Amino acid sequence: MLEARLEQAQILKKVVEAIKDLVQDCNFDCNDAGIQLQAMDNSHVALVSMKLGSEGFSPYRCDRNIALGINLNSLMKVLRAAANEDLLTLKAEDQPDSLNLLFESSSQDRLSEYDIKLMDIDQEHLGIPDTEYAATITLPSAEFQRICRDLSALSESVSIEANKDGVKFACSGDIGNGSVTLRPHTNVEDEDKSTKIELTEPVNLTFSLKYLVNFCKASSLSATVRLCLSNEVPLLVEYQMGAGYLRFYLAPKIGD
Amino acid sequence: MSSQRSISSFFTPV
Repeated sequence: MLEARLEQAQILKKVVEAIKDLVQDCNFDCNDAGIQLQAMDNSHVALVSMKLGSEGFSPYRCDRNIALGINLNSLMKVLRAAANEDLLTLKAEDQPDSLNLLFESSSQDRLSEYDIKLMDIDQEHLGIPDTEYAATITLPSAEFQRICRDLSALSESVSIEANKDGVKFACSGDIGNGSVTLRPHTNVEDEDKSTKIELTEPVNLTFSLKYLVNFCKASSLSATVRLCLSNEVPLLVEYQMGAGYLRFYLAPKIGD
Repeated sequence: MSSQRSISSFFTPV
């Protein structure tokens, strides 16, 4: 059986909130290492990969591999009933029909219990190769969100060009064009506000802004976001969580 | 116009 307690319900709330518009139904794969999820969006342009390691739970127990097939909208309806600071315990049998969720207020004076029905989901699992990316950019997640939001007002697509001088996000649309260039800098008072660019070769790729704006819903999970790019391969957008990560892969656009 | 690639053309099923 699975029994996993999170110190703060908000971690799972934020994960589900961030991905529920990309993915409707998916399996939460539970094993002794933790809980993982991998799913493509309906149009097969983006891939979501999430891991909450067992060390992020206390206690964590999972005797055998269990796939929890969940409708994310249903899960979100239940998770909205949890306060951010509530303790959240997930429980399921070895061959479960439902997932049990227990919310305990931090003052322990309220217990809420919900069961949601599970579904059989036949999901294709994709192998993601280890990639040495040509450019890795770490920047404040709020900054990335703002860039995507601002440029999406002008265009459907953004080109991301990284070279030794910095990283340039540029777009052009019917009303005109725009760009934002970030240069590496270190904020000595707050490391999370720094922009770091590691580059082995220049890259220039074009992506759909609609998806990037969607990924940015994960911004509340982490103060920083990591963008990994190589020419001709999907962009990796990664938000680190305490004991895991939420990763989005986005296929590039090609041609003009 | 640019065309959107599919993610499954980069990552193969396991």
